[in-house]
Amino acid sequence: ARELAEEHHVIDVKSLLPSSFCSMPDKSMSSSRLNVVHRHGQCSSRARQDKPSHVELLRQDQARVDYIHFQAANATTRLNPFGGSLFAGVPVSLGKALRTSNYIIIIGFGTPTKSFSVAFDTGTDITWTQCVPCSNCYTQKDPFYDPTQSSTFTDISCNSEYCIDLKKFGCSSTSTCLYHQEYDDNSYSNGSFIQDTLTFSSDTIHNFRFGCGHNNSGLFGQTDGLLGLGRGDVSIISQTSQLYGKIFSYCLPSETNTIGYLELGSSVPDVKYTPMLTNPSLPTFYFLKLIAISVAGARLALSPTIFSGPGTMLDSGTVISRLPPTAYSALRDAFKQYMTKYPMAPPLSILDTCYNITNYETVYVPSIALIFDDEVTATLDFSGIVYTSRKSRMCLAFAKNDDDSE
Amino acid sequence: VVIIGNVQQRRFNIVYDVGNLRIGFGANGCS
Repeated sequence: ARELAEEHHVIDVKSLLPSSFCSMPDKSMSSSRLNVVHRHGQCSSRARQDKPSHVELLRQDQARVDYIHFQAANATTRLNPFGGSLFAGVPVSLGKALRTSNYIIIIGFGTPTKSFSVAFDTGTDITWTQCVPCSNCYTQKDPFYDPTQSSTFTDISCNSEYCIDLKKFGCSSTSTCLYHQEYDDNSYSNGSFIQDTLTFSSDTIHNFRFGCGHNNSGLFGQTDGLLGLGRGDVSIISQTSQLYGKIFSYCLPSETNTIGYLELGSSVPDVKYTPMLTNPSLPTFYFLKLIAISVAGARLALSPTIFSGPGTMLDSGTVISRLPPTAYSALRDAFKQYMTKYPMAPPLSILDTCYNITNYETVYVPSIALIFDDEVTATLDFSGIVYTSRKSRMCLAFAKNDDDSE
Repeated sequence: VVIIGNVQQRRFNIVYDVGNLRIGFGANGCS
């Protein structure tokens, strides 16, 4: 019986669809721990206002992956600073993608502190929020951050090392630092690189350096900006290394009424560790070594080099995992063998293996585990195995890259 | 590159120990 239990999940079909309510506590449990909610779930105040279709969400996800692949293929150690004035047009040079992150947290900027809902992203270093004066800002629910209303705000000189550390920086007419964070479908954030107090849960981080975005455009929904959790010098992880020791953890909730957390500075019990790998050409991202995938308890017959060749990245901002085509085909075939009793349904965007479960109250899906270096096995929650847009379309929640070397 | 996206990360406690260059996974998080 135990062996069978490890082979599959028995899923109540109702649990695959979004819950109609949220039960989120008002306060976090510790001074450096924040609640995490899904941007489009019931625990987000923006759930009804900013709810793109599943096709649009997956299209944005593919755009992000295209961008990551573009960076990997064209990696250089440092881009040229853009210079010039704040509102000068900046050429978009990196293709056609957008980084988007679907999980949000609430942080505070300034003194007295004001709250802002920002997406968090391990694939980005710089933190930014929309900022007064807003010459070109998109609609957000919260009032814009106004540095003139904060007693702890200070400018950063464009000659300072903090400014020069930015991937793309510039100098204003008053010699203050300008930043430019560009994404790829003409999405961007331009503004002043400043410092002010950051409130993270009940912790106060003085002189935190972030972007005060005066000119922002793109598919950011109605979030107030972005929190960068990357490995680079500008990220909150690097800036708070003395305070939190470069350790952070999170749990991303499934799209029901559960909540997650983002915590800086402490580990979590009962976790198994696999080595973190780095790529000097891609200094923002977190890499690790995926060595195998198992379906229903059986490892797929794949060469170990199928994953180690291209490398494996862990990214909080990509929605659907991408596998080499050879590995994806093996996974899909094993999954389909287990799902033969269910009628198939048309593909959903990048998801090509879908089922119509309209006539079922429970479904059985095989367990899937990702196995990392040192045999660290991550047996996926059922919400990580299937992506359900509606009962008539429950899809295997994996997609493939264009070729095995990508 | 192979990318592990956030759908597959759901309900894991994931620890980024950047100083010690290790990443931890713990199941049944977000409870």
